[in-house]
Amino acid sequence: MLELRLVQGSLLKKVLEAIKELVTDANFDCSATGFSLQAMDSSHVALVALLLRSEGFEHYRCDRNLSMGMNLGNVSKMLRCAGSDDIITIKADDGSDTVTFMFESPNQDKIADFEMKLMDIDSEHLGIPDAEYQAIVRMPSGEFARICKDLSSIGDTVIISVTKEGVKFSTAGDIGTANIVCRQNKTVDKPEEATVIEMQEPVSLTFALRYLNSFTKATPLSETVSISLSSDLPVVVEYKIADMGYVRYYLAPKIEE
Amino acid sequence: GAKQSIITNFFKIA
Repeated sequence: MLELRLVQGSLLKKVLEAIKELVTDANFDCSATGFSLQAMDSSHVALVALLLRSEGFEHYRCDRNLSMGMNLGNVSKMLRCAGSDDIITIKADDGSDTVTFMFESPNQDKIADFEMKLMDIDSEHLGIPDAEYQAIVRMPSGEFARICKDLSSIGDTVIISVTKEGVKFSTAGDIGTANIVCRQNKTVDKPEEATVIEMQEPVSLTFALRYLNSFTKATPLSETVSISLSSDLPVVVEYKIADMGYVRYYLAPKIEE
Repeated sequence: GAKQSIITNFFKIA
């Protein structure tokens, strides 16, 4: 028996919008720790890892570990039927081939339940080793989204370079080139508007902008984003979900032959 | 040019 009640149901709606472009089908894993997902995109270039900790739910009952295969487009269709202020409860019985999403309006005057068929998905769970990153950039998530969008109108790839001067995003295409430098800026009114660079040593990596733009679908989940970079490792683009967990995207770099 | 690597080059199946 599984029963997860999330008062801030809009979080779940935003999570689905954040991952459904990248991944078509995925297993949602439920354990005492929380509600999680790990999946690669179809070309195995990017990986998304989601965690919603059990403590973040108003009610969390998960009698045994359960893995539920879902088509994310279909989950998104169901969750779009929930109001933005609705409380969402996810329910499943042991051995059942369906999951139920229950939506309650804030004043309890409307209650809806949507039952969705589960699917069998063969997915490989990857071990993500703890890594010391050469540079971690924290910046406003909206600023990062703007940079990725702007650069993708010029080129297909971005070189992200971190030095003590700041973080530079560069691209080149048929019509020309573009460079955007963001300097460390801690002296802002609100901490979420700061750009903070923790650098052990300079690092420069090349990535496909198409994937980074897909990651920015998570922007509504968090005011800030952190970008962790090391030579010869996938970049980690993390959006924290307040008090609950995170959506992390890993993107394999482009490597000179 | 640069070649796109894949995630499984870096992270192994658990």
